[in-house]
Amino acid sequence: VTFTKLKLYGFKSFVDKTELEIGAGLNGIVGPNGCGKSNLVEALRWVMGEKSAKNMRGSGMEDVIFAGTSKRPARNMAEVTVIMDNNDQSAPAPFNTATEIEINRRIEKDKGSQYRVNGKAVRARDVNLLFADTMTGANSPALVSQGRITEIIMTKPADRRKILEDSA
Amino acid sequence: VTFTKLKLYGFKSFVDKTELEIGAGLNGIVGPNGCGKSNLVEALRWVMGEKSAKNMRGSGMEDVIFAGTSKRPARNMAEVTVIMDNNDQSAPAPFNTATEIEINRRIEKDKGSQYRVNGKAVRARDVNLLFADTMTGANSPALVSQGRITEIIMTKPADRRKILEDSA
Amino acid sequence: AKERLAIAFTRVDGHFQKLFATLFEGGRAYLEMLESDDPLEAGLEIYAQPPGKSLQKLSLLSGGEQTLTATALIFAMFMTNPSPICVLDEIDAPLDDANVDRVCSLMEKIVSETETRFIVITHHRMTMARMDRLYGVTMGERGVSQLVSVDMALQEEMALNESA
Amino acid sequence: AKERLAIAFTRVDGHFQKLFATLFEGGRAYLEMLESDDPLEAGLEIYAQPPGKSLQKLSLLSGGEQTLTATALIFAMFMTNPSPICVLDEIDAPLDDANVDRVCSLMEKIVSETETRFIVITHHRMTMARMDRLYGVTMGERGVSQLVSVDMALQEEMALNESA
Ligand SMILES: Nc1ncnc2c1ncn2[C@@H]1O[C@H](COP(=O)(O)OP(=O)(O)OP(=O)(O)O)[C@@H](O)[C@H]1O
Ligand SMILES: Nc1ncnc2c1ncn2[C@@H]1O[C@H](COP(=O)(O)OP(=O)(O)OP(=O)(O)O)[C@@H](O)[C@H]1O
Ligand SMILES: [Mg+2]
Ligand SMILES: [Mg+2]
Repeated sequence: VTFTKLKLYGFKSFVDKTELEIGAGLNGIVGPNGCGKSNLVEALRWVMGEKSAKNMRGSGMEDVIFAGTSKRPARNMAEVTVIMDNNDQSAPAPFNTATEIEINRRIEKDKGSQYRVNGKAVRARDVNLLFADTMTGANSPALVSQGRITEIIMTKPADRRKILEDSA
Repeated sequence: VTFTKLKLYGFKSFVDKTELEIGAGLNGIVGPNGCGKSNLVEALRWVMGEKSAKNMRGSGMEDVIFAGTSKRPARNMAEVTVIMDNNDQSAPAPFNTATEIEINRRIEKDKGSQYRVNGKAVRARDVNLLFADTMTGANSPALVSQGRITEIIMTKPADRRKILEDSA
Repeated sequence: AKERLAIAFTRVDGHFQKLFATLFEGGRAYLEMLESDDPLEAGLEIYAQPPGKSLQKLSLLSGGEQTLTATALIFAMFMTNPSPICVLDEIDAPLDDANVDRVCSLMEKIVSETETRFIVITHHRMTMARMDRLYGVTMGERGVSQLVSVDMALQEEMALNESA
Repeated sequence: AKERLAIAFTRVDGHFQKLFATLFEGGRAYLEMLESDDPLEAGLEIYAQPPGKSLQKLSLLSGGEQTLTATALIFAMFMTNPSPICVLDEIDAPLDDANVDRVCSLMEKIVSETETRFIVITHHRMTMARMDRLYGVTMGERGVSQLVSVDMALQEEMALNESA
């Protein structure tokens, strides 16, 4: 499978519909401090099934919903979609027949998260399995968050061992 | 008082005699990773009376002595000198009359550290007092080591409080 | 000693609030000493609100915003206990150009007001360009450091070459 | 599970040793799993020897050397469990140009061998110049992020302007 697109709507500072084309090779993301780059990373982590709000700098899962500014009201829903190309049919069952796989996660205030794959409602664990098979997932070594390198350098050997265990 | 010069000899990777002119305003230090920039900072911290080898990335105080390379033998002595201009006579007694104050710390293998001020042997605590009066010292907020900023951001509130206490 | 800490806290907080507004060109921040039975909560907490954003604990800001806020705190502690020398080892790594520019302006302001001499270690091109003089450290011979003076014309060129 | 960890450890260490030598253009490093009664000592320790230097624990290396070594470990874990996507949020902040260049070369090598797609967040001018395409995130309206595509000519110029 190949990742091709990431779409955000109402996710943290990305209140308006945003689409990131994930092309082949190296995709660079630049911008001033505080403009939203790490939020993009967290959106991908979130749609892949991140369970802990702490791993996304929040205290509760609803913290990912656009909280409003002086000019724009807060929203009560956030959603992120990641699109994968499955032309090589390497995706796990029951998704292996689709040429394109669209995974969507949506959260509404007081209603929790809802997952959909190609429009069909699924459980969180189905999404976790889907990504576990492609070797990616919210805790995969493939998502290196800001400060992770410092964490590896600075933590006690016992915590570093835990990082290795989690990636195995 | 004003700082005017820092001299190193045998201190970590500065095996040859090295002299840094500390001019007025902003003195920038640049160079590739691992070339010795932070060693300069540690040399200043050390000559001001740093007591803990851990604060200088060592396990013992003798770790500051040049440890040798394939081309150069290890040395058995390291020394650092910092020179202060005291034209405004603001230095504490008994050094207040000298126009220039030269503080030297030297360590020899198996012999420990020796301090000298203007050539005269003094105790470590005399040096600590000298720098405490000019508001600088090995634990002063005036020496921001690499990673200190991350430490302030990442530590628990209790440790952050300790940082404030130490600087008071 | 408890009283001394309270006095130090008030003075540092006073400087911190002003320096934050200077470095962020707006917004506000303050320090808070939390008393709590929970040992993970008790201690010095930092609240910050960059311009146009909402007030948060330091941990919820972006990486660069956290660094700039901690920089304001470091300078606040420095100005509470000023010293003829201030040494900063790579404090600008996560900052963008605009923020590096403001940190350098703050250092220049401190120099003009107090005659403090700064030693600034950096990989950042813009910081290099703002220094009064540059020294380079090299390891031409492996494991052996050498200090060289970098003249201003070369300083301009180095700032163009060193891409950080 | 203990056996799975041992297998993972051996594979990660294998990749780590090669990647370290690639990123440092020499030298050597290895991982060690320490059993110890002291909880502060037991766990995963990293030993590294940059070219021409002596073997040390990770904590004794310079800031940039530590970062480059941890980068080798991260890529080693990645290559043990490869994935179609790899996202790196500002891993190059403490690195000088020469080291950034080698990290980019390593990413390009991984791309050519595995078709992995990378998303690389950076402030570093040289990293920007090595990307296949650039996206900019801006907050023209306060508190609201916008994503824009940056074309290659502008990419060259941005790499010249963004001084990190
Ligand atoms: N729920 C939310 N609603 C609105 N804005 C939010 C929300 N959560 C976070 N933000 C905003 O997103 C911004 C953080 O963005 P982010 O951490 O992605 O910055 P960044 O581009 O990575 O910066 P840096 O270069 O400093 O790391 C902050 O300004 C924060 O106020
Ligand atoms: N006692 C010693 N004898 C010889 N060399 C030493 C000694 N102690 C440390 N070194 C060397 O000094 C170097 C570290 O230098 P330093 O930490 O100052 O680098 P740096 O310029 O700050 O790099 P960075 O930009 O990565 O922070 C290492 O290569 C280390 O091997
Ligand atoms: Mg960020
Ligand atoms: Mg350093």
